[in-house]
Amino acid sequence: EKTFIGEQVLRIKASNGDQIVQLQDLQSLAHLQLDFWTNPSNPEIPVDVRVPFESLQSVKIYLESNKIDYSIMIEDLQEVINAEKQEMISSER
Amino acid sequence: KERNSGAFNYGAYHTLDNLYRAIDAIMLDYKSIVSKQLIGHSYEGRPLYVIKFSTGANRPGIWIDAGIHSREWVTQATALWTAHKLAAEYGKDAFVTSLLNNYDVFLLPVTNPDGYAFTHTTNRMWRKTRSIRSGSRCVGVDPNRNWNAGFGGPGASSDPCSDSYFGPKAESEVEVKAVADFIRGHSNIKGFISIHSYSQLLMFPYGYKCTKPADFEELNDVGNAAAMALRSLYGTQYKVGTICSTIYQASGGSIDWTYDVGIKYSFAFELRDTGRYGFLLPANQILPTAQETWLGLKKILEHIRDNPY
Repeated sequence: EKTFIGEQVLRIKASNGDQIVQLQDLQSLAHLQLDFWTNPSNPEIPVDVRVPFESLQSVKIYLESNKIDYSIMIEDLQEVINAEKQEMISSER
Repeated sequence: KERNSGAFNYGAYHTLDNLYRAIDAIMLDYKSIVSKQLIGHSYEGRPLYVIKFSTGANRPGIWIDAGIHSREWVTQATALWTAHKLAAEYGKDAFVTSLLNNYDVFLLPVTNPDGYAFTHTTNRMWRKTRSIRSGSRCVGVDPNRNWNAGFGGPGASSDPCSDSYFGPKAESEVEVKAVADFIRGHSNIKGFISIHSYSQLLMFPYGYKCTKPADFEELNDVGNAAAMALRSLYGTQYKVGTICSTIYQASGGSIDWTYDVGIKYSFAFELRDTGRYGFLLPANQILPTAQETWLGLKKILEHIRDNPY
């Protein structure tokens, strides 16, 4: 079973069209294995992206070096999944 | 164990077999109006079951599907809850009764069963089909980029490893082809509603191009009325508009195809989910989501009922 230990979901806020283009470039980097939950299209809509642990550093450096604002929406995805599993087990009981 | 169709626990995750048993339970409890129709099989051979609600012969149809991206449980749960609602309220609720006295409703609660099974066993965040093709190390196609509407255009990827890979050709995915064949075969579907999850949107065509559809004003009015009705229950705010204006240009989507083949009332819901739970919407939010969605859905269904074409 694939686990998501250390994977984070980032909420990225582009401030203009140029940053949207930079995010679209980021999206095209297949080796980072990013899972875009919302796609970069409009500065008004935040972009949520799930980032595998091994790509976190690269993605954050990319965002910071391009002065693109972001926050960590989910700190550790596996913890969310574990908590949900626990909740499901207790509600089944 | 679920004792009957009214005792289903929507707050818990269920295996595909469990969901199919729940469909059978609804069918058994309401057999005079509910039946199950096999419309095809997934790539890995799982059945694609449509719940058919019908009270008479030769009626026009309304299609509802859910869970094309498999990983958001709230989507399938909402579809199943809606199925039970339609069955249980026929003969009791004036709206449901008049709807089903005029239209057949076809509801596909699990549009991507392979993806659904895969999220339960191997990768919780999977969203594609599970088709394999020679020459590629990556598996699956995004089933909502695989319809024959602007296929292969902007907002879809040609990279088989991408989560939005459009596939080798339109309808290459048997799950997509099964639904398209059903719609073509029926030939009298008047409404097509696709239920997805994440980001609270109610969309209508187009996504593969950024021009307004011919029925823009009407679809926009219906969509806004639906969003307002939905919001009345818990205050959940929806954005309404074309796919291109509300989210982004995305080609090969289902409602663009249905609109282009003549189904005027083609809509897609993106249900309540802020992303903060990673598609694991807390159990106590599942039923409220289904309930509020019903109010929006009802507005659209009412409009379809009252505006035959």
